[in-house]
This record gives sequence, C-alpha cells and structure tokens, in this order.
Amino acid sequence: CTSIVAETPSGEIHHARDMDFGLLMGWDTQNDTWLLTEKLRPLIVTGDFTRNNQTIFKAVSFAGYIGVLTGMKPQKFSLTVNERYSVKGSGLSGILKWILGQRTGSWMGFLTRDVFENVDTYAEAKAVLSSKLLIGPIYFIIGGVNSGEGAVLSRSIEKTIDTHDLDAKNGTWFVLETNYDRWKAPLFIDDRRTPATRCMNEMGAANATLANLFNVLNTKPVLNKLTVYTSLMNVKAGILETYIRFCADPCWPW
Amino acid sequence: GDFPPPPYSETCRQGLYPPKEKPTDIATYEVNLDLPPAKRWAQLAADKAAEMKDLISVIKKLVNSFSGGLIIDLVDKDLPKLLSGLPADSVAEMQGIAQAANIPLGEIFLYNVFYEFNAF
Repeated sequence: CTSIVAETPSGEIHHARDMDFGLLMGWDTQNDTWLLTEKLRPLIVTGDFTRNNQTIFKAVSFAGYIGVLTGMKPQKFSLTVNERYSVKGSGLSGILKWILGQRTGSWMGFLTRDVFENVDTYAEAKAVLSSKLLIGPIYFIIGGVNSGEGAVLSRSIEKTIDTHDLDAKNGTWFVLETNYDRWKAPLFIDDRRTPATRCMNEMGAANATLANLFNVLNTKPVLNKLTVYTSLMNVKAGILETYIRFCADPCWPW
Repeated sequence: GDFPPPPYSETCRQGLYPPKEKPTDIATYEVNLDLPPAKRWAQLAADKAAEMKDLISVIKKLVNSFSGGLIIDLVDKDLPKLLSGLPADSVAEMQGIAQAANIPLGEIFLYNVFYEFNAF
C-alpha cells in the first residue's frame, strides 16, 4: 500500500492511497497476476453509512468485510490503513493471545469501524488510534480539514512507536507511508517510498491536487501488480473517489 | 514477468487523471446504521455472494497451505468462543452477511480478520 496526506499552501488537505493486497498469495504464471488481488477487485464497493437518512461516513470496502481500510467522515477526518510487518511483536502473538482467550487487543478492522461510527474529530480519532491495544502492528494514516491535520501513526500491538505529523511551515507538506518504518530503509526490492517521494517533490505543494496525487499513485512501482484500487479523498469537500486499478506490463509484481 | 530489476526508474507520470474508468463504476451501497446489524449488509451480501465465495475459497487454500488445516479446524470447532470477545454488533453483522450470502459464519469471520493474518 501507499498512503499520502498532503497540504497545499492554502492549507487544503488531500488524502490519497493505493490499496495493494495479496503479496505472496498465489502467483498466476500464465497471466502474471496475483491470485488474491484478482479476486478482490470484483468485491470493491463504496459504503455509504447512514443514520437518520444522513451520511455519517463513507468507506471503500470489499463486500463481506465490515471493517474500514479506507474511509472518510465528511468535515471530520479521513483514514487509511497500511500493513506493517514486524518480526518483534508480530500479529502472531496477538492472534495467539486472542485464540487463548486474552481479549485485550482490538482487531484493526473492528476498531476503525468503531472510530468512524463514534468519533467526530481528527484529534480524537488520532488519540484513539494511537492508544488502543491491537492484535497486530499497523500503520494508521489520518487526515483532517485544518492545516497540520495529517499524520502517520506507526503502531505496535501496545503503543504508537512513531508519529509523523504534517508540518507545512517547517517543510513537511506531505506525509507518505508504504509498508516500512520511516526511520528504516525499505527493502531494496520493494522500494515504493523513494519513487513516490521523488514524484511528490517534483509535483510540489502548490500543485498538490487530487488529480496530481492520482498521477503519483499511478507511477510504477507505486502502482504495481498488487494494486487493487486508488482512492482520493478531501474531507472538507466530502470527496471520496475510487478507481479500480490494473498495472499493465511491464509492471513489477509488488 | 516482464519487468526490470530495482532500482526503479520510471519517470513520474502526468495527465492520468481523470482515468477512463469513472468512480461511479464501483457500486455504492447504503449501510443503514438504524437497521438491526444483521440486516445492514443483506443486499450487498446477496448481490456479491458468488464473488465472496470465490475469494474465501482462495483464502482457505492459502491459510491451509501454511497452517496445515489447523486454523480452519479451529475456526470450525471453536467459532462461538472466538466470536465471544468481539463487539455484539460486529458479530450480528457477520451473521447477517453469512446468512444472506449462504456462507458459513466461520468463513466470514476468517475473511474479516484475514488482513491481520496476512501481516504475519
């Protein structure tokens, strides 16, 4: 996955993501595609979650999945989730604890759904997602409506080990997360961070529009054979657009 | 596959937006939170049952390939215990999806936690 929150010089916040899923989940040698990724595309739907006939939030979902991996609460906040791999404190221990009856941690999908239903501000969403015990490590990427409201939370099972906030006044006009801790180099055969960061810098804050973020997210290898969809969000305007993506050859498998 | 080795060097793309597809090509479903949880996803689950079964069969094969059937057995045998710590509404929603799509509840549960399984 690749998630980006960007702030324009006028303080507008955009949030966009590529959803990549299905790594090492069966490679179709005839078509050069990932089996699971191909099965996910027909399941993509947009959920319009309503209460009293009014939209409470919108989410991009896979039919049958009740959690939220990509969502936007108009005028409040947006959220995307990226997988985080950690040998130390991996999801295995959290899942085993759950199976053995120790139910202190939250499954990520159920937690994000709960946040969208019950939380109304960027600050509170950030606080809840920073503090809840989880089943496994994860990156939460959140965006808001005001200047500075954008962050990547690098979560372990127990706590937030790093928070990377937007800080446009000091040069951090975007935050970008793939699937690696920002203080470590990405795996050299899976470096989507470098090309995505280069494209963001070439674009510049003044040109940070949803259209241009779409260009960044559809530059290979940010776009790759695992990419299921690209979503574009603007919380203030209530925009959530999603496009099913295919990566034409030549295209990297991840 | 037909791809060069890293480091990747493709130039940053321009002018791809708007793509040929429209965002409206993806179906939008209302999830009415005023309805009982078991009924919220009924239409969506019924419409997408075949595709869900297709995906879940792949997930089961993959899970079996690394766990030797252990996890699927666990989900089949101990499902009530596994569901007991989840929010009641979430369990009811999964039950509603299972019923509408005619898929065992254990498989819907596995699907809903597979993202976390995948990470480890």
